[in-house]
Amino acid sequence: MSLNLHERLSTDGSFRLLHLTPELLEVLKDSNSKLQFKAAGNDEDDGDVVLCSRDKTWLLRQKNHSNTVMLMHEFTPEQETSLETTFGLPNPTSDFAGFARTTFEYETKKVSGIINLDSVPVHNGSLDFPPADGQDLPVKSMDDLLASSACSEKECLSQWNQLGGCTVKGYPCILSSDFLSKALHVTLMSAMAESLDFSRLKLDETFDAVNKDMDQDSNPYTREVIKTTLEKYGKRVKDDDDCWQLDQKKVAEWYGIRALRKYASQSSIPPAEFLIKWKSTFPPYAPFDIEIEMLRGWFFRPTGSNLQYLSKNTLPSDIKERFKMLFKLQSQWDMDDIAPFVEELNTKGLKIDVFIMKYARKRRVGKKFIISSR
Amino acid sequence: DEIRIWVRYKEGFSDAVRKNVAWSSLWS
Amino acid sequence: MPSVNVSKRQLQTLLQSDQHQTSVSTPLGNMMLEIQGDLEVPRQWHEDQRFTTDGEHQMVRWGLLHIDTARNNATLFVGRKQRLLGSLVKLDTPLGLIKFNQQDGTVEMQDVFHYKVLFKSRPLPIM
Repeated sequence: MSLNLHERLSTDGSFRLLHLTPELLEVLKDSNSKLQFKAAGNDEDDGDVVLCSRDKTWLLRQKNHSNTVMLMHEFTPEQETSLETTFGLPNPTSDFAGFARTTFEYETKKVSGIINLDSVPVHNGSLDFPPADGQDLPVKSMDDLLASSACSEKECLSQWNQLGGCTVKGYPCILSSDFLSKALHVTLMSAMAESLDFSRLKLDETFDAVNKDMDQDSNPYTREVIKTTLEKYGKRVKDDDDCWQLDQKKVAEWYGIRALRKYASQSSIPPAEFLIKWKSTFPPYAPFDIEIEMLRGWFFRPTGSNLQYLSKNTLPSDIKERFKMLFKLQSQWDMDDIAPFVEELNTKGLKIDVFIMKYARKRRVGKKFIISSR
Repeated sequence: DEIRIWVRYKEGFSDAVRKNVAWSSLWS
Repeated sequence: MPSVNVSKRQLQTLLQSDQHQTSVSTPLGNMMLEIQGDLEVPRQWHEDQRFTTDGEHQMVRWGLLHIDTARNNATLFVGRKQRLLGSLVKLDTPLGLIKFNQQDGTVEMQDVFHYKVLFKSRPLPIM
């Protein structure tokens, strides 16, 4: 087969070549799917370009190369092309014309999409939020939030729910830790008062229960706030929109962390005493089981078995410094107690004991592994 | 012959460099 | 915070029927040609039989590509003096051909390449 090759005198610089992984090819084949190029940030060249389907995000990486790549399209010449007889080959059967050249390809690397929370305010339940005209709020809707995040829609919403994201009069905001705790407490008490089923909490019923006998003018627990509370502390019931199963373990842990902060920040507390304090923070008759081990990653034991609150946010981000600090606070640790304080720095994804062994010493004492400094 | 149609050969092939993509470069 | 949807209108029938490229050109008539070197071609019109016009486009005929489909070998004659030996190569990762329209800010995926014609060897003289 012989082909005449031509090139346009003026080529088109608007073409690009994009690596299509098997996952991307599947997205293309699905007629209901959509693909979108996005750049995060507030300025056109601020953030990196990503490609998003409904539930996945790929980072674009430009791979330059040194070859000539010509993109060509078959065409039928208007005039019969004069035959090149120099080469003694069969007469060409078709003609192709180069319409573009490229010196790079866009590789596509699957990444975890990250929601963009710059400019999303924290809402503490104040009735003054949002300001009357909303002009001070750059992110005016959930569509704005999604458009400014280098993230697929599904990843964005999932992170949003876990962070306590909410909308107040349509404006996206993050509920403050204190406000979320109050909303959870009020929701639990109201749900128990109305004998609602924790495994099937419907938004309408829960909202009505919370708002029963509430003065609407000073009530910060809007439908959206209740929904945010259910999203953060529950799991959506399959095939039932607006219905959640309360995650009792997650709720108990939330109360436990706040109890540690309240009763064990300045000085340590015996475990038995702490359990009583923890239980006392729940709404009366709340049916949640509690165990100290649920709060691993939130306490250390300065002396013997006493507990004292410790937040990862106060620890160094350098791994060696972090271990140094942890051993200064507590000279010997159970493997299970220290792991939650260091695993976020295990960026290479090693097995956690292998990772810890790079920076500490492990010895077996009875049935347990004790971690201490090298 | 002022009409020059020619391949200037390159001994090697390089494609190691990769960089993130800025929005404006998609359109330029 | 810019964003743009990727239109796949042109590809739709191709993708639905699961047709894809199995030879030199795609079902939609596109071909990807790669040469290890710089290909010099005139950018100005000359009164010469190699220069033609097709619709609004002026173009120059610069080469002849011969494919031995049985062996996937390819020979490229460039100008009147050079001959390159190469082959039809299956791409490790298919490449989408995407057009970014600056005028209206739209983006369209126009085709998918599964093969390219690649010439990596030093050009030989034509005897």
